[in-house]
Amino acid sequence: FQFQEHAFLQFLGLDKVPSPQKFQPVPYILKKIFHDQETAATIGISRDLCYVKELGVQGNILRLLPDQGFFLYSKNLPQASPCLQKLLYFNLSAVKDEERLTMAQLGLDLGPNTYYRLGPDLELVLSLVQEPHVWDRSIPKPGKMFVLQSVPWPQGVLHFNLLEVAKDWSNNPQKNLGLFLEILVKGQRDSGVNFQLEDTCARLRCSLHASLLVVTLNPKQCHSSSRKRR
Amino acid sequence: AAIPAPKVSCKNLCHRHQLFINFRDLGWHKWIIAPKGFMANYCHGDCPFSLTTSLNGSNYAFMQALMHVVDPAIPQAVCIPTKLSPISMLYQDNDDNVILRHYEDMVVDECGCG
Repeated sequence: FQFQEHAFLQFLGLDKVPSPQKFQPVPYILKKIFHDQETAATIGISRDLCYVKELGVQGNILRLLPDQGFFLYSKNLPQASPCLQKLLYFNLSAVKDEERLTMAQLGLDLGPNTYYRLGPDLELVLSLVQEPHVWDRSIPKPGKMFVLQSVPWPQGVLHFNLLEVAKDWSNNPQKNLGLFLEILVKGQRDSGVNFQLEDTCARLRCSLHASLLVVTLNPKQCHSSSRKRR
Repeated sequence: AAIPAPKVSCKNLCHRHQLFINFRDLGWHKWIIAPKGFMANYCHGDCPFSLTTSLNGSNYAFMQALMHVVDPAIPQAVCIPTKLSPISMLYQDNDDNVILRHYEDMVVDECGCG
């Protein structure tokens, strides 16, 4: 029973059998969308497969891209440098040319929502990297900043809309140099005790997890809904 | 008096045959997160004229079955899906991306003569 594996993989939009080293954590929202769709199909409710009701956007392919960036370490004294500096990079090459991007949501998970060990407030700065990273320079030259936000810590997952940035990266892949994330501990410059700052930053580095949720619509599989409405 | 219908055993008549493909049998459980397998049901069976009205058949199938009786060179009506449902697949690709895709008209729920 020779299973025409290659044909079926192509049908799934894959060119070869994936062989992941380890399973990525599946976020709650993807599991919910999967189960909602399975339940609807099982009980015979027909749903629009080209509209993601749970996210309120059109689309029939959802991808969660893991961050492939790396931490940067400043040469300055702890007080004088941010608690955490990270280059975030997301590989958009899996998105096919014919697909239309309808959502790109950056998720920054700062760690569990535990309140038994309240950390200090944090200041988050997110900017676009517009020049390739030069190795002898400790941090990339930050370009356009688009998030400056202070958050109480621990905060759980923060979400940022990157649709326009992702569209630009998808149309001009050479522009995709990633994002530069800096997190400062509010008032860190006047905190007298080093080890607390160090301990706080080390904990943040361990718990930070970044991902990009991308939703696309494949026009070959999804005819324009306006035609359906007509 | 009713003309006795030819004795056709039910199992030869057009109906849905169930077939479940377990992704583990193909070694795909290593990259498909959910579901565990895929219902590859199919339609198969005869569409004799005498039963086209009851085998969930279309009007066209009734006419084709009638024509087949008149001229056996005309093929019989065929057993085809009459109700389909989509599936969703949650899987991981070679770039460690987690992908959720919906595929419409993938599972055969009902069959009929068409």
